Amino acid sequence: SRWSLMIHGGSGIITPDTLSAEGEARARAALDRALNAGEAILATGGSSLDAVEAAVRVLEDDPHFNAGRGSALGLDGTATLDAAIMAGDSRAAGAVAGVTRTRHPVSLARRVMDESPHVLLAGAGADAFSLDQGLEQARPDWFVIPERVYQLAAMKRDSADAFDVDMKYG
Amino acid sequence: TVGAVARDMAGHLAAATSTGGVTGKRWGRIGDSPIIGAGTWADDRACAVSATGSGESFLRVGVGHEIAARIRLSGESIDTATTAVLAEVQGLGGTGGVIVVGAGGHAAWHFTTPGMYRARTDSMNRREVAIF
Repeated sequence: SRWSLMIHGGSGIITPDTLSAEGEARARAALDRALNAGEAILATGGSSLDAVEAAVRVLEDDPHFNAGRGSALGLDGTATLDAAIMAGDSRAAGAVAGVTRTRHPVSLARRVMDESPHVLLAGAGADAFSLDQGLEQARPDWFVIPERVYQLAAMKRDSADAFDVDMKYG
Repeated sequence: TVGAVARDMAGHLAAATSTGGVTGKRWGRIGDSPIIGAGTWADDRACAVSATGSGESFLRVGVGHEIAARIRLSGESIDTATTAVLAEVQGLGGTGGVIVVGAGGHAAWHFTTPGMYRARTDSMNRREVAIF
């Protein structure tokens, strides 16, 4: 009856010099909430699939992480989101790429796995599937936070490219 | 990028990953997160993996599937397989991290960057949150 859950919120040049004490406290609190969401499922005999979806949804909603609300912005200033989920027993899998209006992209990936014959849906088609499936929608500006606008502006000002910035802003 | 891997009481594994990609991306660039076998993979015969880092390198190595294949086909431990595959990513000039849970419930994280937001909990009452 052993269960186990591990989560991540991204990697990069995350050091005490680049992360404030307040930012660190916020991140730790969000990671704790995500653990609680997954543990509540696993500790009561629930599935690993439901647990990973629940944990990732918490992190998608937290603006500190580069997913869902608080995502890194493309050169055009918009958030286009990617997600995937996979079950180890059946190797069923669902994924979405370049979606713009689903509040929880990981749940859209789950729906692709559960309700479509496909594995990966992308772009406007994936957005349409989300509407068709009745998933919670969000306006594109829901995903955009000032810190990311600033980071994009800094990148443009320094005429860096995505690769450089990726490691700075994760 | 955020992700989770889990093993439930029935012994089944699962993985999930979600991301906004990279700042300043254009031309419809997609990284490894939504690509099954690269940033996200789960197979009860081996392990579940969620990755974060330089998406292009993780794609070219096929990180999730590669870690699982090393465990399944050569009997490597999670730690050995994960370390070796992240070294391949570094060989391509990429850096990042992975979280991995195995069929027996053993979980591990590895990363080649200065930090990774990460946390774990399990039925043995081990609970940890770490960043640096």
